[in-house]
Amino acid sequence: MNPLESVDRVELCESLLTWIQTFGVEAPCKTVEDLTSGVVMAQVLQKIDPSYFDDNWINRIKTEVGDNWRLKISNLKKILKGILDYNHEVLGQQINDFTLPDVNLIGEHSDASELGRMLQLILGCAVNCEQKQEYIKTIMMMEESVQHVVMTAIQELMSKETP
Amino acid sequence: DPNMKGAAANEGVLANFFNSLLSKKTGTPG
Repeated sequence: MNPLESVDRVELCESLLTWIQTFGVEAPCKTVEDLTSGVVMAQVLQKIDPSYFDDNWINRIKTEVGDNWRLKISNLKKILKGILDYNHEVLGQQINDFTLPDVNLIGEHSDASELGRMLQLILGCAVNCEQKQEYIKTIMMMEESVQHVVMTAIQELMSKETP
Repeated sequence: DPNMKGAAANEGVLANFFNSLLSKKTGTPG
């Protein structure tokens, strides 16, 4: 059974939004809308692994997207590809049978449920990367209800990973 | 108090999970 069947995807998004704020990135990250440009996610990924998500990579993410959903989607596609490549090339694992986030819905409609899936993939990078201890310890300091959702999200990802 | 017991059990589950994650080897060779 899918462990997230009993968890609201929107609740997942809210909890992961709280988690994303622990990275203290430059760009505002208080609301779902703040994240739909992809800029925050790119900055978080660079903190997770600055050697892989280097300046060359992040410079391809446009920062001044305003309300232009086409630019947002373009950014989100690059980020999703970056996450999947990172899993394959650095973490040595593939994510199978996981419904990938619909970046069109995130960019055009600020869909919290799809954004939750995207943040879930970033969470997977954080708890598997070289510096994972730092990120896991930060999660363990968070409110219990958030920790619970984060745990369920990680468990779902782990059930879809294959070496 | 059953509520307190439940909270403590939940805390234990979370701590076990994240501690096992901490000790899990990463995908890097070596």
